[in-house]
Amino acid sequence: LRYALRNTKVEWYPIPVGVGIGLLGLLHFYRTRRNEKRLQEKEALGEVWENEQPLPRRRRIRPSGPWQVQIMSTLPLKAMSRLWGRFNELPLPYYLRVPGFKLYSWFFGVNLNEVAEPDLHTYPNLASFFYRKLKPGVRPLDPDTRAVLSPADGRILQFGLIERGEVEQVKGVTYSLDALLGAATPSHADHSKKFMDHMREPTQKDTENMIADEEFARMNGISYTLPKLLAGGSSPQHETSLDASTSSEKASEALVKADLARGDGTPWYAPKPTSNNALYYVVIYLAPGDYHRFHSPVPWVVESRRHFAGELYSVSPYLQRHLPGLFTLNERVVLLGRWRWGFFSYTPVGATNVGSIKVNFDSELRTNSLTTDTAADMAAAEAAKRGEEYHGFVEATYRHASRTLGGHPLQRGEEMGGFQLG
Amino acid sequence: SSIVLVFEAPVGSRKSFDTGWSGGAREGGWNWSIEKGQRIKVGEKIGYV
Repeated sequence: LRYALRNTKVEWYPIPVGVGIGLLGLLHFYRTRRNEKRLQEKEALGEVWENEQPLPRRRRIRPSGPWQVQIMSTLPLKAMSRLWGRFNELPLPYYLRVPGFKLYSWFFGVNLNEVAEPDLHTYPNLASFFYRKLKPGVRPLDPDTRAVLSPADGRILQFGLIERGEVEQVKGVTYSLDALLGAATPSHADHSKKFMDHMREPTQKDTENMIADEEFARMNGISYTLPKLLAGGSSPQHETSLDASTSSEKASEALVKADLARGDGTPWYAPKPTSNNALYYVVIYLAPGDYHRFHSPVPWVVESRRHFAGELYSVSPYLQRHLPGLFTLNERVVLLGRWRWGFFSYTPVGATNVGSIKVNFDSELRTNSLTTDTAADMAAAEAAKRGEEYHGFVEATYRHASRTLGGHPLQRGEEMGGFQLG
Repeated sequence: SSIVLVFEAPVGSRKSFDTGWSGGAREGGWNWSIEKGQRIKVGEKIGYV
């Protein structure tokens, strides 16, 4: 043995990244299965103490797909993303910054002439360079005020008309709009109930709030003949509806019920069948070298946001082709609101290499964090305890952001937030 | 990362229904101004009513 150790030539080779990830996935899968088995054995013997019980977890959806996707689904993607984020927040040595960022820019096609801060030394790490600002005026807004503008730099992956509540991903793979945006929840009814309470006791203050509440109720599917508020002024339909509501408590309660499920069975976000409107969608993919802040495509009012903790799969076009319903599995922030033509939603979808989603006007929002994961797990457990279905998201409303508009108003082209590393 | 927009708009031309590309404006309806795979930048037009 001594002879062999002394005389055998040892050569080290790097393991290819793909094999390394695969091995990591297998190891994680093995450890999960072993822990589950041990717990089951202990439970069978009655040896499990209360504090040994694992934290109730959200039911993780195992996606179907080829073996690459299967292995990926066993990886701790969020932990990897957080680690990647921490790594990218480490300050780079001063003299490595310029060559490092130039190399990154060359590899991912960043146009350094557009960057607001031309001195690359000022970016302490890759995370801050990734979230860079652009020079004023390099992204002029289209002068056509009837236009919907691109919210980000990127590539158009898919767009079209939504039929039967389904969004096409790519290559004919579709997913349900309910799965993407979330279905109507009791919280919608709660807001509408509050609105109805105002109706029962109409004080001066309540009267001021009525317009906002009534608009919110409309957005959630009660009427859907929305006033063209952003185009200026309220419509006669708006006033008629408000008067009619104040007259009868019975009618108000009917509206609450209609908020959750319309009589004709159409989903809550769908345009009213009698209107001449339809739902359209567009998917924009941001590559690693793109400017990663996102902007408002139209003047609109954000009324609520839903944070789906989800997972953090890559959203590269390759994975979108191979992983059906990718956007409904990933962590995402769904911003719901209305614009001059009715319903409007804006959904930034996270990815492993990006990490967290920031929304400028929502300081409470924390994405890709252990805290929100734990909160989501607890919410799922609480819902299970009550025998209710967990809808998969945590919701917040911006109704008090503006008294007159009932939400947070955004102008066309206004910066809304961005994707950050880690 | 990706951004998905879902919005309500007045119904556009028949061609816009089928392919997304309008090929010509229809008064008051939604019309797309983009093509699949196209590179786009912030502030450029996606479509219009």
